[in-house]
Amino acid sequence: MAAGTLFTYPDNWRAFKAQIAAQYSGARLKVANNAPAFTFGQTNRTPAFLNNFPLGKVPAYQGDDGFCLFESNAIAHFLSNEALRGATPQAAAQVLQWVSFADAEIVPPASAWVFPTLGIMHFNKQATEQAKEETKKVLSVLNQHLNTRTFLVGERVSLADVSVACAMLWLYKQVLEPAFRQPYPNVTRWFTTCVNQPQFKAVLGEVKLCEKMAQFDA
Amino acid sequence: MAAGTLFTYPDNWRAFKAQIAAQYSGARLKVANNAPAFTFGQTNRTPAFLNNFPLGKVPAYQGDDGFCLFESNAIAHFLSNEALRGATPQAAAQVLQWVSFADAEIVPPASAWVFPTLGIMHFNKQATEQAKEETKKVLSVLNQHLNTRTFLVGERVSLADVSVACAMLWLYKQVLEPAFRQPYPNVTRWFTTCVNQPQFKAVLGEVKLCEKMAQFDA
Amino acid sequence: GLQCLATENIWFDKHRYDDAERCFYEGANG
Repeated sequence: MAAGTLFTYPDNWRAFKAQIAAQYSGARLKVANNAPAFTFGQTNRTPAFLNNFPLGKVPAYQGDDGFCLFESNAIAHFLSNEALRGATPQAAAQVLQWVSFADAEIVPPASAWVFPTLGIMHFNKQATEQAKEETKKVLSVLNQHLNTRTFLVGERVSLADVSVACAMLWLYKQVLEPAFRQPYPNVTRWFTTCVNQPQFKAVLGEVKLCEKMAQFDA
Repeated sequence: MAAGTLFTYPDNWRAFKAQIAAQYSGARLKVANNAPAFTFGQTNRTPAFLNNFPLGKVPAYQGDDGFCLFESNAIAHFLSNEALRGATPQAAAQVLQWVSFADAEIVPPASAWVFPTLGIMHFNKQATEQAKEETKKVLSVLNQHLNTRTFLVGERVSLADVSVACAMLWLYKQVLEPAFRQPYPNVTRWFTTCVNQPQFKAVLGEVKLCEKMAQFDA
Repeated sequence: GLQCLATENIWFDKHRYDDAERCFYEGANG
């Protein structure tokens, strides 16, 4: 059973993937996300940190045995159990499919849309409109896939659900107001099912769905 | 043993990952990359294709048993064998780490730098200069990691090498001229070792390293 | 957390590169 420390900053959706995976597998995970254990911008620039994690990025994982990993998908995979990873070769491949889908198709438009509403990026009307259209396409694909499914792969929660749900956290919290998400009821049903799982709740707490689309915060 | 068809356009580095994996595992892979089997821009817009592959993107894989997969990492993983995927939990996680690294750290600057030289996109001086700096950082990380290693994970070729090498194909062919790559000899040694493996050669053919940095192709 | 999120390296332009690549190879395939 894996045991180690996850270095991250607070409220990092990428770190949540690993933390939720550990909840399912029972891996003993200490989260170092504030002083003195870890201060983002300082600790991850020290030679000791960069020696283990050459990109200086988080989340970063160090096992109690010294085993080091970066890249959130790798850490989440390592901290998972077989059920979460996919118990058959087909299921395991489908899990990886949705994990890649999350990074390639969800994260870029989700970030482009949400970051200005959090006040951490300048607003660009064209970029936001483009991001909204891409998000609609993503939601449409997911809605169709989830029409006859409770979870993305197989009959139970997998890393696919963990990765896609975490990638969509900010969308559902900030901008997917009821009118916008209304055409995609299967996705909202699936997302709500996921975040209400005890293992998700233990990490995310209560996830309140967006009531009114956040706008650019100057 | 997996058997199926890979839909793609010719010379698609993302498809190469899956094709090389199949070479290692012995999976029986038909490549449909031209008429009449597959015409990119037409076949992937048909209802039949979109029913199986809702994003309409390639590469896309359909097993002879009807099993469908999209996202190149998932397809490559499915067509791999245990050695390629990583035989231990640690090795498997390290493989995923480098696969994610390829997508997150290599592909964006590689695209920004190389696309204008292939006439795929307009030239933007600032974007190209930034891409060069990011590429240097990537090469530096890889060079350090490969200082005492022949391959990225363990003692033999893995999906990590396949993914990272394929992501760097255009860099090494188009823009990493001798002067630019001179500070990163371990990376070039590793890359050359990979592309000269019989299984890589069977898919890529002869890979000629860049002699003079390609410039913007109007 | 938000300050740290702002430092994340996101490929905001990905869609432009995807579209350009798609158009290029559609053209190359007639």
